[in-house]
Amino acid sequence: GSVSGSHDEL
Amino acid sequence: MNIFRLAGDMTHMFSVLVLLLKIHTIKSCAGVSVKTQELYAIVFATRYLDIFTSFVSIYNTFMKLVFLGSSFSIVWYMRYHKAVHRTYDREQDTFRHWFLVLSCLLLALLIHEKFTFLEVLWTFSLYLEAVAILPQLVLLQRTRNIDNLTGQYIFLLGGYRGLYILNWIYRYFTEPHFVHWITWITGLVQTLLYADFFYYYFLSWKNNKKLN
Repeated sequence: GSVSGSHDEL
Repeated sequence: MNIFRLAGDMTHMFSVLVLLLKIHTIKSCAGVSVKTQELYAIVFATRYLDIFTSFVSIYNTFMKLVFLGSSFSIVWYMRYHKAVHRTYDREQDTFRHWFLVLSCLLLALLIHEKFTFLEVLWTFSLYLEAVAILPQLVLLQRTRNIDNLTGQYIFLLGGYRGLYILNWIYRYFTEPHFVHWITWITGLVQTLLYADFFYYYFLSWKNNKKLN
């Protein structure tokens, strides 16, 4: 998915 | 994924599982603030809105479901389960946490990375998580002594974001352009709020006496 750097964290 | 982030996620998962286990097995929520639990439910609800739209990994989706499920079931137990609700300390758990929600929402409308619905709510969830422990810490100071499970819950909850800070430092040095000031500052504030709890928790562990 197109996640920007910070939104791949919980 | 790096070892700091994995350790952080595991610590966080154990904290909510310790609390859920305590409430489910001994049917007691003594010393636990339902307001902090409600704030955390809101944090996860607003942070994981993209759970169905942007897929990151099985792990990511699984953990989001764990956090959503555990936080809402803890609130349900404390509010609606008769036996558990009886042990809830309503007189002491009086923090006006809706003011926290409102101020974090206003702050998110002012300071955010992108002005989109998901991004503002995601930023709101970061601000709210930073202060979500306040009702619990206030209740802690009013409750004479707390049971081990509640102490362990708070210790693990405070520790997880500390491990995330190590993860951000690691990612800053290993990934170009990995800069997220809002995440870093809120994470630091959140961890610092636990400082005095960690101090007393360490003392009670060192002197092997009850935490109070």
